[in-house]
Amino acid sequence: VSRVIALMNQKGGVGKTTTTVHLAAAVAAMGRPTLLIDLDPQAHATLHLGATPGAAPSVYRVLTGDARAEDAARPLRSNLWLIASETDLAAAEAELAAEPHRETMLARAIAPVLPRFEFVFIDCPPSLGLLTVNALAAAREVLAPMQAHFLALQGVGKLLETVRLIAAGVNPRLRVGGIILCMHEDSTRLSKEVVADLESFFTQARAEGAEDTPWKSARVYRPAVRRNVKLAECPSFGQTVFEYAPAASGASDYRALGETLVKEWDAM
Amino acid sequence: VSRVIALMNQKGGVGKTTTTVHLAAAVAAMGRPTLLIDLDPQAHATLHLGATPGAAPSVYRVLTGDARAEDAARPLRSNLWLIASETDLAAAEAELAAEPHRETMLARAIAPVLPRFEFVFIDCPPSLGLLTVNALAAAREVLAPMQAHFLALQGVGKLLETVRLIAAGVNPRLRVGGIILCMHEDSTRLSKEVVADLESFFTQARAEGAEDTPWKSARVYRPAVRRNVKLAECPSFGQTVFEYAPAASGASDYRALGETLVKEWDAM
Ligand SMILES: Nc1ncnc2c1ncn2[C@@H]1O[C@H](COP(=O)(O)OP(=O)(O)OP(=O)(O)O)[C@@H](O)[C@H]1O
Ligand SMILES: Nc1ncnc2c1ncn2[C@@H]1O[C@H](COP(=O)(O)OP(=O)(O)OP(=O)(O)O)[C@@H](O)[C@H]1O
Ligand SMILES: [Mg+2]
Ligand SMILES: [Mg+2]
Repeated sequence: VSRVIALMNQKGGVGKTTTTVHLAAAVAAMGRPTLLIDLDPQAHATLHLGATPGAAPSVYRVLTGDARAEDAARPLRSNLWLIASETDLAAAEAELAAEPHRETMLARAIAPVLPRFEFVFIDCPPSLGLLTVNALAAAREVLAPMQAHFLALQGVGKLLETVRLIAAGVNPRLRVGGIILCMHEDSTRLSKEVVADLESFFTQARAEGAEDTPWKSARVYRPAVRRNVKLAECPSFGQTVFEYAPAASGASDYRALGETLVKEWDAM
Repeated sequence: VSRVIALMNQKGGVGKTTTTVHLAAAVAAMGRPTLLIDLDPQAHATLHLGATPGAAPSVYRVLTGDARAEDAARPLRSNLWLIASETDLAAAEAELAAEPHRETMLARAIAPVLPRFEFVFIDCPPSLGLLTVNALAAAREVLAPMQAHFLALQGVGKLLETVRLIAAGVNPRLRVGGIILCMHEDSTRLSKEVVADLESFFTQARAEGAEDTPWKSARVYRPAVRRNVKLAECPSFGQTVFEYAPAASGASDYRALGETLVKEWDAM
């Protein structure tokens, strides 16, 4: 069985790609076979890892059944494989809207390769469209990267509702693992207030007698990923922060989160 | 004639909403009748200004012709009117995909009210889908809010290509006004490198004999908007930074940019 995680948040620029790349790299570095799927037409996860577009079939061709996931997955680092995004993905939402079973294209396409991977991380675009729905239909759980800002907080309700809809429909096992705080600036009053809001929301959801929701056992993951310019610099070299600045706070924060994910999984 | 500006960038979280709200508020405070159109299903510009959803017809109803722009525009501050976004907008991209002339729904719908406004600012979602295309078809010019980061820089080419397509098709007068640097941290090497890349790109585009493109007279606007937590705090009070923290750097940066836009317009 694989732990398939969708990194999703319709709010833009909250750290989805940075989190997908670094959780996948951290878990792979711990010796766990890991697949990263770039489901964003911006192809930023593909770019971040320095992958050459065109060296293998794109995720668009995997979605449409034109190529096998087996052939699209390429090894990029030890234990880390990628199914890359290319410019063809931008047309997917419009082109595939009328496909029968359009929501489970990804889930069906990757099923044959899952046995090879212990962890699968899916990067999503900043929207709740067909690509994100495909990621939710294929995943066991959702981690929502989030900046502790007011505007980002507003979208959490809609994010959870979307997960609930998918869990009630095509993917009953889907759960919300929790929130990953990104670009975190602990000292501001704003971030303290937003985090307090999130913590109290999830505490209530976990309470005895609360409704059974997909986020019933969700939490705010620790540590928060602190704002660290090394995380913004490393993609320009096609490197992870572990390769670019292994002593940076960004490296230690994501390494600790990767260890948590592996420990949780081993305990399941 | 109205100066209709689309604030657009498919990269998420670069400061589109914050820039739309504050340029509109700054220009309105200078006595220029201004309309802000929230074309993002997240409805963050609407939220930022403290507007009550449902108090007037939504932009979705204006797009579909179900309501007149005249009735949807509501006064929110002196000289500042809003056509608000609501949750119904999320379905627009899928629902309206088959409409004839779907790209110019917004342009046709707002034409009757333009004579009342000297400036119109349109906030876009983080994508290049139908809503953003409608904003580009209705606008005279594009301002692209941008963070001086590597990943954000990657999307500029695609952004310009999209503008070129619209200018070659439904909206020949569309021009790129330039880049608005947001959340700017001048001291980092990364931001200096990204800004230098942008400046040299636009200098070459302006050069004698360079191809005539919609970005031929584009530039990086000054001042850059510095990172300033007051800009992230003010939306939680439904206020602009001019109301919330008038002495903050965010207020002076956006006020200066507003003055530039008005001076440019008066000189045209
Ligand atoms: N902890 C951090 N500290 C500093 N910069 C960061 C951090 N995390 C991400 N960044 C930078 O912030 C920007 C936004 O992050 P990222 O692109 O990962 O967000 P995203 O949610 O994937 O955006 P989109 O919605 O466009 O897909 C990027 O330029 C990235 O390099
Ligand atoms: N100059 C600034 N300094 C500090 N925070 C800022 C600044 N500008 C914007 N912000 C904050 O950064 C976050 C992203 O900005 P904003 O939401 O305006 O970007 P956007 O491009 O509209 O995002 P989306 O792609 O989701 O529409 C918000 O929480 C906002 O409050
Ligand atoms: Mg991303
Ligand atoms: Mg926005």
